[in-house]
Amino acid sequence: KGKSLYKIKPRHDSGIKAKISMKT
Amino acid sequence: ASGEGPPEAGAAGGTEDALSLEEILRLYNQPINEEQAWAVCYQCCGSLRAAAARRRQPRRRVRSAEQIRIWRDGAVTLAPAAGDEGEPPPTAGKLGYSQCTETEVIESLGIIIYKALDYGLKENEERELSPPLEQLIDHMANTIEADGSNDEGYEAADEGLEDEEDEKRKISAIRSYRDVMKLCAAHLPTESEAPNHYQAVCRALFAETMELHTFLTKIK
Repeated sequence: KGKSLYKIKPRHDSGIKAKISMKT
Repeated sequence: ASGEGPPEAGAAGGTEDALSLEEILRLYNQPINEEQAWAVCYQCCGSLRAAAARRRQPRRRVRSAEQIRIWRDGAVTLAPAAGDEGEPPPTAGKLGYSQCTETEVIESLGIIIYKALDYGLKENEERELSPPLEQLIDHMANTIEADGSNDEGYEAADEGLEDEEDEKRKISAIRSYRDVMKLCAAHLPTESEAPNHYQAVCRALFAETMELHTFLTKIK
């Protein structure tokens, strides 16, 4: 309930996940 | 106890007034949705801004989702991390405890919100975020690099002086809680509805999580 679906893609080196990972 | 909101609550149990974002993530075992991310950002920055105006607490980085507390009424506050427990004496100077800048708090909040959106995903997977939310988090998490400055305490001075040019450039530099809140408000069709809307989203997040907790407890 109240949760929307989301798409998953392969992690990209220039993506936000990589950038966030570099910060932590 | 932290001076940031109502009395502290424990783990989800049915009568608490607040849940941590970590508890919510664990209970659902899935990430928050985008609207909840916007709402938590807005509400958390709202409480941080109010606390800063009252100078009631030192600025602390957000270290984990455990610190972000969603209250029954839709408020979102930041609790001290384990290592930050205990308020410093009012007379304590900068040497008394570790302070950080507003941009550093925003940066850490952006990182924790992203992690809540990424919760449960594998290392080689990346969630596709809507461009505005990705841009918000990107700017929050990179604020210090945005222009190399850490302006502090100007937010009251420039109150009400924004014009269209300011609106246009705002995305290029998030330096205050207010900047984050403005971006979150701009995400809505009617910006003036931001306080009520985001409070309602967080109130619903709390209520639905408690409902789920009650249900799971009954099943057990």
